[in-house]
Amino acid sequence: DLRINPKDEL
Amino acid sequence: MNIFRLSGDVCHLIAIIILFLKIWRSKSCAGISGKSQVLFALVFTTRYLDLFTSYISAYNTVMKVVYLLLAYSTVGLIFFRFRNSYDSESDSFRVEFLLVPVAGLSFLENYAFTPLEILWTFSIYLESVAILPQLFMITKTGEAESITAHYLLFLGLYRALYLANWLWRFHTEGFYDQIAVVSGVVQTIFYCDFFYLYFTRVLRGSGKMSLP
Repeated sequence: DLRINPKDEL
Repeated sequence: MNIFRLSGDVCHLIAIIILFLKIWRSKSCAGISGKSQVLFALVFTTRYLDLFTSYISAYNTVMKVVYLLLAYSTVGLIFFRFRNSYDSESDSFRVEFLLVPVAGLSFLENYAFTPLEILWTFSIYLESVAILPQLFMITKTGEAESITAHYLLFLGLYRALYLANWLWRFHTEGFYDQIAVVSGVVQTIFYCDFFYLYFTRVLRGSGKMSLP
């Protein structure tokens, strides 16, 4: 699975 | 954080504030789709659960709280305080046609099969279609006040600027969030027709934006 993105965006 | 991301967040905040003030000051939510606003509140709720699990920055936390507060306040104005001005007749989009596919897809296509990740994915997919009830309502009533058009302009610009932000981040740091990018493109495409109308009609100064 793709790298879980850091969710640093809104 | 880059200029595209920051200006995108500013546009988003402006849009939400424009809408809230329009309803609050005119004491009416005529022409506003309550369904879209509920969907946006749902988007923020399912996306910002990480408020309780991870701290990214003061800016990130503050913006999430502000978005949530304004979203729920707007829903409150529409369905409680000024509910007699809510035009439920025209706000007839079947949101279950959005929620079911979006929920199904978020279980199928996600980065990890964990509750938080699936809810985040759900919020990303839902946001791309959340404006449809509002756009549908405008086509149904055939017109929109120019303040509503300004709201939609900033709302459409916000995700378009996020697309530029993702291009920039891909170019500078190799960051690539496939789910967010694909959904962001779909979301922005839905506004294209409106952008055309906005720049050809609203800016001509005709007080209302009347659709063909």
